[in-house]
Amino acid sequence: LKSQTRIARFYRFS
Amino acid sequence: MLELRLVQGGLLKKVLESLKDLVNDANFDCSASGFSLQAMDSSHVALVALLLRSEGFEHYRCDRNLSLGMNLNNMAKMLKCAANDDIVTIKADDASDSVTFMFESPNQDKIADFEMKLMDIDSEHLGIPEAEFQAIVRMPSAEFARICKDLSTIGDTVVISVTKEGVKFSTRGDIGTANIVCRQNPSIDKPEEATIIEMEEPVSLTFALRYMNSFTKATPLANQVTISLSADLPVVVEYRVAEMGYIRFYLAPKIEE
Repeated sequence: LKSQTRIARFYRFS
Repeated sequence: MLELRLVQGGLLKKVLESLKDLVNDANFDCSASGFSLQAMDSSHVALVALLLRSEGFEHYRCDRNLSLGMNLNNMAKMLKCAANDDIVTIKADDASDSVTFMFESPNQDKIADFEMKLMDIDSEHLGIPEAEFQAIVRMPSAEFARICKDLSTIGDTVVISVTKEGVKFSTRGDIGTANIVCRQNPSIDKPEEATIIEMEEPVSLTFALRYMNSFTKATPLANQVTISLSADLPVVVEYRVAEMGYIRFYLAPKIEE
């Protein structure tokens, strides 16, 4: 199974 | 005081039609440089960024930075009342709790104004860095929309794989599997029909088709769509808004649990 990642995980701290 | 006059009012109608199903409420940020928006969908899986540069407006007055919180469904309802060739003006006072949309017919024989209540929206603003992508695919937007629609009748997710052969869109579901390959096609005579692949290295990522289909609501804005991919990063699906800006959709990839 594949789970959906939340977008903020990528951009919150950048 | 904010006053933005857009001769191509139909563009704003199309922008709202492409946003309203993905995002419920959002802040439109107005500054000297332009009219912009950044918002996540309610599941916080997708992000949309809109920019309409001030130079694209016939008249652009924004005395100080202003954030207008709007329900996009309601804004779309109001803009639907404008004709496609109407000139649209957005007006707001600094301290006002409402925004006015004014629609003028091209020959000035009909003028309408619609006032909409603003909302206080507490939204998280994410920082999106400029990224180098492993692969960038530029293709006809209608073709991309067709592929997403077709694949979503078979499965829930799409695997987008870019190799030097082309870009492959694959899905699998209970009834079977589907693979669609689009090869590079420079189409010099009709650039709007071109498929161009810039690839640094092969990349393959999985995304939810439900969101991809939602992004393709922006298809009427542009003949071409740009899909930018890098391993383990959100895909960026970009539609240009005439010469004045863009609407970019970011979607986090699905990962192995």
